[in-house]
Amino acid sequence: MLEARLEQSSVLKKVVDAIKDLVQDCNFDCNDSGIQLQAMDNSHVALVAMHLKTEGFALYRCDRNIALGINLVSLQKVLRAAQNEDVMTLKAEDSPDALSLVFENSENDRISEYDLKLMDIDQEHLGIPETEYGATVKMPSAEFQRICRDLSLLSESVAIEATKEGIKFSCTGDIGKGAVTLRQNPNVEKPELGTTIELQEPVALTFSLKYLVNFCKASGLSNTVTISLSNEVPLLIEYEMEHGYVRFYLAPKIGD
Amino acid sequence: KISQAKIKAYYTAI
Repeated sequence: MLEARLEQSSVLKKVVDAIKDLVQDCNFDCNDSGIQLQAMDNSHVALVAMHLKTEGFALYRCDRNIALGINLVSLQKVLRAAQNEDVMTLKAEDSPDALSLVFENSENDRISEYDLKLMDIDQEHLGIPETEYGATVKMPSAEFQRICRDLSLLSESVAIEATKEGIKFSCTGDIGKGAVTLRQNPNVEKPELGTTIELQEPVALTFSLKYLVNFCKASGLSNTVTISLSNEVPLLIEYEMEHGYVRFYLAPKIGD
Repeated sequence: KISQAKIKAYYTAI
């Protein structure tokens, strides 16, 4: 059986908020390394991978591998009943029909108990090899979100170019064009506010802004975001948490 | 013309 306790409900609430607009139904795979998820969006253009590691739980017990088939819209309805500071306990049998969720406030005088019906989800998994990326950019997640939002008002696509000069986001649309260039600017006192660029080789790729704006809903998970790019492979956007991560992979747009 | 590639084209199904 599974029994997993999070000190703060906000962790799972933020993860679900981050991915619910990209995927609807997905398996939460529970095993002795924690709770993992991998799912593609309906159009098979983007992929999300999430890992909440056992170290992030106040209590974690999972005797055998359990797949929890969850509709994220339904899960979000139940999670709305949890206050951010509530302790959350997830429980499921070995072949569960339902996931039990218990929310307890810090004063220990309120216990909320919910059951979420589970589904059988036959999900395709992709093997993603360890990749040496041509360019890796670490920057404030809020700034990345702002750039994606601003450019999405002008165009459907953004060209991302990483060179030794910096990383340039540019787009062209019906009303005009726009570009934002970030230069390497490490902040010694507050590393989460700095921008670092590791460049092995110049990279130039084009991506759909609709997806990037969607990924930015994970900005609440981390002050920083890591963007990894290589020519002709999907972009990797990673939000790292204290004990886990949410990663998004996005296929580039290609010239015919 | 630019077209959208699929993520499945890059990674192997397991």
